[in-house]
Amino acid sequence: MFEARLPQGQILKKLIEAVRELVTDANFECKPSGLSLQAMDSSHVSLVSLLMRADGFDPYQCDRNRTLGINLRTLASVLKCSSNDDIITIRAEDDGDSAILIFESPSSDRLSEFDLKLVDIDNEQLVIPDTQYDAVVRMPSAEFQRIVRDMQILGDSVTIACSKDGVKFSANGEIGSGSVRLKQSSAVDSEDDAVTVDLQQAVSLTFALRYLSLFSKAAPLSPTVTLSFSKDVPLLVEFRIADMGHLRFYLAPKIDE
Amino acid sequence: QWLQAQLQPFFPDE
Repeated sequence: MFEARLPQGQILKKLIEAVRELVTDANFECKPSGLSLQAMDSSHVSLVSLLMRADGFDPYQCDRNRTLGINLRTLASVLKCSSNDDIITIRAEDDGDSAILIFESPSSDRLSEFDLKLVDIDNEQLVIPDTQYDAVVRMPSAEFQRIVRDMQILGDSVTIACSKDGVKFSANGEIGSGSVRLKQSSAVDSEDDAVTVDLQQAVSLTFALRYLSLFSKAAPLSPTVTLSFSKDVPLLVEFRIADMGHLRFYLAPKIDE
Repeated sequence: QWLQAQLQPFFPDE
């Protein structure tokens, strides 16, 4: 049997809200080490990679590897039936064709149970190579979300330029052009508010805002986001999930026609 | 003009 109990159930709610517009169906790979998911969007331009380690659950039980194919829109609808402070348990019997979701109120006086039919998903697993990035930018996730939203009024793509001074986002379109420049923080009260640029070499890349906007829906998961860039390789946008794992998005670079 | 590249050439199949 597979059973994973997540005391902070709202993490799962935020996760599924963050990916449901990008990916329709996904295979949850359940292993003794934890839960993972890898899926591309339908146009094969971006990839979602999720990891939730077993030690982030309490308890976590996985006797053998299981693949749970789940429609994320259905899952999102079901998760809306839980409260933000509910404890959420995911359970799957060995010979079952469904995943069971249990929502438990903090005082355990309310228990709801939903049985979700599993779906068969033909999912190709891609191998993500280890990459030494030219630039790694860390910033508040709310700031990332705001910049992506602001740039969308100008055009459908954004150029992100990283230098030792900071990072500059710029867009131009028919109505005009604009940019937002973030300087590296010198002194901040909280590390979560800092903007840092870890630079091997200056880099400037252009990406479709539509996808960055979808990625930025993960902002409620984590106070900070990390953007990793190298010339001619996919952008990595990473949100850490508390102390238990991460949600990563990869986006192929735009190419000059 | 920009073209959005596909992801697969960067990440080979398992």
